[in-house]
Amino acid sequence: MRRLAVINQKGGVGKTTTAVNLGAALANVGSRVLLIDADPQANLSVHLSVDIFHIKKSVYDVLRGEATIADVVVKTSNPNLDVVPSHIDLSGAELELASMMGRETVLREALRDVDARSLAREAPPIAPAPGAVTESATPEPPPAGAYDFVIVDCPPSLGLLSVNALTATAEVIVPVQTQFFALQGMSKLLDVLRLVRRRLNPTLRLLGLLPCLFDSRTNLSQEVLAELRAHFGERVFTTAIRANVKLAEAPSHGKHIFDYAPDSRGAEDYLALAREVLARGEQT
Amino acid sequence: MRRLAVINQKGGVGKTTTAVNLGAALANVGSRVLLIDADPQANLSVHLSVDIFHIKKSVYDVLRGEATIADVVVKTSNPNLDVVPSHIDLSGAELELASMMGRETVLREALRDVDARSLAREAPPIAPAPGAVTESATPEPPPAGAYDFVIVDCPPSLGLLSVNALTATAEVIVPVQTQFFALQGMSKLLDVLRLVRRRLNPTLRLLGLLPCLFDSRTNLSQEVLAELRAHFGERVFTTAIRANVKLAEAPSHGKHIFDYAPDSRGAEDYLALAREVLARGEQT
Ligand SMILES: Nc1ncnc2c1ncn2[C@@H]1O[C@H](COP(=O)(O)OP(=O)(O)OP(=O)(O)O)[C@@H](O)[C@H]1O
Ligand SMILES: Nc1ncnc2c1ncn2[C@@H]1O[C@H](COP(=O)(O)OP(=O)(O)OP(=O)(O)O)[C@@H](O)[C@H]1O
Ligand SMILES: [Mg+2]
Ligand SMILES: [Mg+2]
Repeated sequence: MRRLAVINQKGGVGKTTTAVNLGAALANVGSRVLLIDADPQANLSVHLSVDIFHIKKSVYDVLRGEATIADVVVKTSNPNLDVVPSHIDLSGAELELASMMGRETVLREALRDVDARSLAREAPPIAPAPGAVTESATPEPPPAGAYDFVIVDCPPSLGLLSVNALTATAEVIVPVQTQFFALQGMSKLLDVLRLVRRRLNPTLRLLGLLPCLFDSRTNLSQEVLAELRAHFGERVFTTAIRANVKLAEAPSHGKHIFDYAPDSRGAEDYLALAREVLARGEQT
Repeated sequence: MRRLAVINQKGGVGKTTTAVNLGAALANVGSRVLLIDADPQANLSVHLSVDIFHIKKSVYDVLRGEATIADVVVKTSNPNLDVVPSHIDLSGAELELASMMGRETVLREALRDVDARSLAREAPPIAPAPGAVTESATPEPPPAGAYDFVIVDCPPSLGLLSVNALTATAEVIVPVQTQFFALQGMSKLLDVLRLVRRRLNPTLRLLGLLPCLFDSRTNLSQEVLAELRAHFGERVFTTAIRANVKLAEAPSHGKHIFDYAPDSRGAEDYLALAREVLARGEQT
């Protein structure tokens, strides 16, 4: 099971849009995907039509240890795509978590249970003992909660919710708007990744910087993209997500881009990203 | 002295762009303006060419009670526009503040000193006693630190830094991107304003919702703007800030829009906003 965090403390750069549509693209090509909304704004949950005002439990309860991930998971229109929704109360979680023991590791602990079930699915079926009666060869449905990908959407900050996401995952995608402020915050973010790797999660690695809201008509966008590639080289995804109004319209219909506008540039770009994420595969 | 907070927990909606350019517009029409950068990303500081890596003290020291605002103020190219810069260390401030007594009121306390000096400037000169020798009638230069406006730029969250800003100010401007997620977070933000008014700052009022990044070419922008005006009526500024690439380019030159592109739509819109803010004047 691959675990990805989508993070950037700079606001409005395309984190939620990326988590939703990358998740949907991976689900469409056959992966089982769990999206976790770790942002109190609950944009990801609303983007996928979760009625956040009437759900009983959310990621907030998971972080307080009062529910498991299996308790709060919500299905979407795609059987391969599930969501752990957020809730408005989550905005109080950072202060509540601040005094808990191992406060940065709560989400990781909650994901252990999910991981175990996914491993059970990944493990090759144990060859039956010679002569044992075996049932027909129809493949077992995956155990509930078995996933190929878990993707966590982070709030625009480097507080305890984001650190929980970085401790619970192994790979990081950093959406970067191709505008001036994009480069400014990178050094701080990379410092935090290094610190988390040293103190909390040695397996954490940067999967890539993802250029988002790229508008090829403006010099600014072109210049920032060129600067990103010059600075970070291979660590920038080949795929750049172009500005496309369909991506901004899709959330108001409660749909990801493949259900809302499957022939749009946005759908094309996120499918290309999914293929690139699969190709960059987990370094085991 | 009018004290304004520019806030919205949704990221990337134009908070910093508004604080900088509204401040500059007010300064250009003769008001003395102090901008306070309360965001650890320090985008406002960099936008106005403050070298955040080499300043000794910042708003971080003010919040810890180790410096006054007068100690950290930085001048800009415009004599009417000063900045209290941010610093990358500010991102640790929320956890540090969490256990301090009166943690939400630290910024308000720091501004008291500034306010006193501004009052001294506002007070009509005391009429000299009859027969007293008076000096020539040249107007006194304002005492250092005397301002007509203080504008605080907030991070994209409703944590302790933002609550400090809401406790230290009397008027709130909420930049709202004319996109779907804009409406989703409003109810939470208005709840927080009510709570701060009830518990910490009875004078706090909403000055207005400011449509930002408005792109008249897309239906989405038009629809969201129409919905904002339908929902919030008078509380939406008449001025809408149009999407204008010059506004996105200005920060990479370390200038506000009036120094970078004085004839642009961006300059026009922020000047119109300044006039509207002056017209909406403080309800005394
Ligand atoms: N490629 C794109 N083309 C057009 N609009 C986009 C694109 N990506 C994102 N958007 C829009 O831009 C806005 C910001 O995107 P999004 O909410 O995904 O960013 P975010 O980083 O998750 O924001 P926050 O920091 O508040 O969590 C949204 O209104 C979204 O619909
Ligand atoms: N009217 C506009 N036209 C074009 N670009 C704009 C406009 N307003 C803001 N921008 C650009 O959009 C991006 C987001 O704006 P800004 O940084 O001011 O938002 P913010 O709300 O302060 O973000 P954060 O939540 O990260 O603090 C920046 O790259 C900025 O240059
Ligand atoms: Mg988001
Ligand atoms: Mg900002």
